[in-house]
Amino acid sequence: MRLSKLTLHGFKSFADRTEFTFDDAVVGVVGPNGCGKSNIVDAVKWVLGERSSKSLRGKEMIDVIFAGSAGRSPSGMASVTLTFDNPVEDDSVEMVELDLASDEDPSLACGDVAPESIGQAAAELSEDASAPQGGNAAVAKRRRRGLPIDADEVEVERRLYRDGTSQYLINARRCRLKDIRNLFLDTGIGADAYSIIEQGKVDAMLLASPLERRAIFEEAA
Amino acid sequence: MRLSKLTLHGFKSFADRTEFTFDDAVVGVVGPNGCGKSNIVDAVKWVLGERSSKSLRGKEMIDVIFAGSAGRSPSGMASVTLTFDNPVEDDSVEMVELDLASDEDPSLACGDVAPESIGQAAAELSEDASAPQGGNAAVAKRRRRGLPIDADEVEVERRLYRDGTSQYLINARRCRLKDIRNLFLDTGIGADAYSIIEQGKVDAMLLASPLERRAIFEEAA
Amino acid sequence: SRERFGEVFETIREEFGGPNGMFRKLFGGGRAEVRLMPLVKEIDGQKVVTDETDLLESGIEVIAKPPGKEPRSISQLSGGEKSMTAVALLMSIFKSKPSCFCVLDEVDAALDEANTERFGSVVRAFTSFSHFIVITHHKRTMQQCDRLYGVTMQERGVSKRVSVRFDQVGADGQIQNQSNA
Amino acid sequence: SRERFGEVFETIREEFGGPNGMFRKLFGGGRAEVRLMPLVKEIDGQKVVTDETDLLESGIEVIAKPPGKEPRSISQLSGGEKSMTAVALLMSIFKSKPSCFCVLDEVDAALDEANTERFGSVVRAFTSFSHFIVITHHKRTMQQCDRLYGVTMQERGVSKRVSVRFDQVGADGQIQNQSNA
Ligand SMILES: Nc1ncnc2c1ncn2[C@@H]1O[C@H](COP(=O)(O)OP(=O)(O)OP(=O)(O)O)[C@@H](O)[C@H]1O
Ligand SMILES: Nc1ncnc2c1ncn2[C@@H]1O[C@H](COP(=O)(O)OP(=O)(O)OP(=O)(O)O)[C@@H](O)[C@H]1O
Ligand SMILES: [Mg+2]
Ligand SMILES: [Mg+2]
Repeated sequence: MRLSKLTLHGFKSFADRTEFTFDDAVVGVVGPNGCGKSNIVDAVKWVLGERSSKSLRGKEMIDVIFAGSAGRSPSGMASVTLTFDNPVEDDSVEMVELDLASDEDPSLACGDVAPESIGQAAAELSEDASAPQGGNAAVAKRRRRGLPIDADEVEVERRLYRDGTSQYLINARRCRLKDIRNLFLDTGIGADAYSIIEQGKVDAMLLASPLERRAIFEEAA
Repeated sequence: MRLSKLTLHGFKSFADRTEFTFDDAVVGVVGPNGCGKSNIVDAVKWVLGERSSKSLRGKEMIDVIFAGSAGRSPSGMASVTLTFDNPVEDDSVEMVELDLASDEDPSLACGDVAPESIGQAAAELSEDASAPQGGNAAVAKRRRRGLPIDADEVEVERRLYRDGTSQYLINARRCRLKDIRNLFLDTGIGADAYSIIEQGKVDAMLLASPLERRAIFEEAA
Repeated sequence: SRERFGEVFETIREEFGGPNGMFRKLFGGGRAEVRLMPLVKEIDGQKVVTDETDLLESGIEVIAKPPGKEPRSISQLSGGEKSMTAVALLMSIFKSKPSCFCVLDEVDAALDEANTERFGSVVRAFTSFSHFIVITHHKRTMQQCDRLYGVTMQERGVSKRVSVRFDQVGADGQIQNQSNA
Repeated sequence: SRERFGEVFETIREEFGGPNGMFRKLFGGGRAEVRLMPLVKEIDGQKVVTDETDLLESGIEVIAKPPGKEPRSISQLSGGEKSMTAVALLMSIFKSKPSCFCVLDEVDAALDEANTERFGSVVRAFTSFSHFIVITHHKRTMQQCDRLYGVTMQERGVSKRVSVRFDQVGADGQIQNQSNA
């Protein structure tokens, strides 16, 4: 599993749709002061579920939407998408417990898999395994992948409209923030994971208290 | 009035006596990471009366004394001296109030002038001005200089011994921290003045609270 | 769980402070260590000191001594020494649990040329674990990248992405002969 | 006193945000301002908002807008923009009350080449007010210095001063052919 693309549209200073592909092992981002490099880092944190506007250097969450410039009017929406290659890693069968009876609208309930694959997973179910009696749990079979979704490509998107409406989507289907968190559980990827070092914060791990450092080590466990 | 020299001896990584002369308008200090450049900034803050060991990046004040290295044993004392050129700025006479009856040992009492010049100042006094009756105040005449000491060169030194004894000296005579503060009153020079920007703290003035910023403006007033 | 934390802690300890650990690689010697330390907790208003060997209750202390030096704590390290120590610790955590990508925003800002070079080669050495997105102003770090993206504001206030080759990044940091490839 | 503060505040305001002020010099345009703002104080447990026009009671707010941009607050500025704004503010305070020397420790760390150049020329322009001691790793800043001192640790753990000419500072930051002049 690897990150293949980042797309920003209307996010901070990226008024136009802008794509960054990551086909190489080390990709450098350069440019003059104030031109938008750290806004890219904010975009990655935001799509992964960052909820504090202060940690995105703004006052309110609306501040992430392109606010206009000398020659442009403000955008109506900010959108950021992370695209992952999610090939089959090996063919061993993995039994996954699906949470089918989510309390929200079923078409939004995503859990570990995007809704259409729930149908797919259920079909595989009847072929091969006996469902545990009672309760909502179902067990499905699928090939092992980096992200627990049965799809070769996984797109994670977050949108925010000027009226304050906020959405999360996995493979173009709406879901909850919890679903995004579940998706990345145990991968080391997250809005405040150790794998994102913000500008000026390289020493943060050294300057943290022994308890805070412990939390970082726990994340890696 | 200008800073002409800085001398460190046994201060942090400067085990040997080291002098930096400042005869030029812009003096650059360069060198690899960890070789002692920021220790020079700590030395300037320290000699001007810095009392917090944390703000000198140590745990206790003793941490400013050379702690030894692979080939050297620790020093017994740390000493830093700032030397100022203090020429007569113009010949206009300035009347200064001297605090002659300090509660400490008179030979340490420095106030605005080093003790031997107190004698000198007093001599000038009898020639020309009538002392206000009663009280300890005396009025002396002297030519105007940048620092209120009647000497062409002013050396300010601070020492710390391993046993914890700490001394301040002006022109080789011991004095109090208060005397150092008086000396630099209204010059913009001080351990936490706006004229010393530490490493990583350039944004401090912007990130400060409106009240803290006010304190910086007041200092310039 | 306790065992899992214990395992991860041991791996990080070895990767960071071991004889062939990241600290010695980045500093060309010296000694470093991560240690468990007791924490002071407040239970029912009483201050209680936890037992440092209790894996689930203790804090983590970092000790770093560059070659030939004996700093009493990491607060005495210089700006560049702190950045290098932090990078060594980050890479050690990474080894115990790599994530598929890592973003580094001007992590080399406080480094001199020699340390910038070492930082770049450590990033290269880790490409078998992860992919890196590195934001930098240092030419030496740019040279270690497989691909460079330039971000400019030709139109004031609006960021635009341009593809850049190393030789196009001018001495003054501006991006020359931009192409929108 | 009230008048004195008022005078100094006016001077700094003009020097920082005026049409020929430091901000516009460093950014080649844009708009900046320092403003008095009401503070919230607690008097006898009651929250009281001070009157912003009361010179002795108000706080100070900084507004900075680089050319063509409309950041809602200084927290939205980039790393380099913040450093340049801070330098502009420092130099404005300096003008209203110069001190005979000023120490700047790696103030140019977050700056790109073009801004490093502007920073160096602002320092040069201020030598009629004060003398500067500038610690830096940037070659461009070194070029603006009248004299360079190298600090090295030839003997591990012990700092030594060497005199250096600009051309002796190697590409890798090390100091070559040192002389103890
Ligand atoms: N919502 C928004 N709309 C438009 N512009 C924005 C928005 N939010 C932030 N900006 C602008 O983005 C700029 C900051 O960009 P960023 O921090 O990414 O710069 P940078 O390339 O990292 O620069 P440096 O090299 O100095 O760190 C600021 O000038 C800010 O005004
Ligand atoms: N009392 C002391 N005795 C000996 N060495 C000390 C003492 N206090 C600090 N040091 C050493 O001084 C070094 C730090 O020096 P300093 O912070 O001045 O480096 P620097 O030249 O500013 O580096 P950088 O370019 O990374 O900022 C540390 O390695 C520290 O161990
Ligand atoms: Mg940035
Ligand atoms: Mg330093």
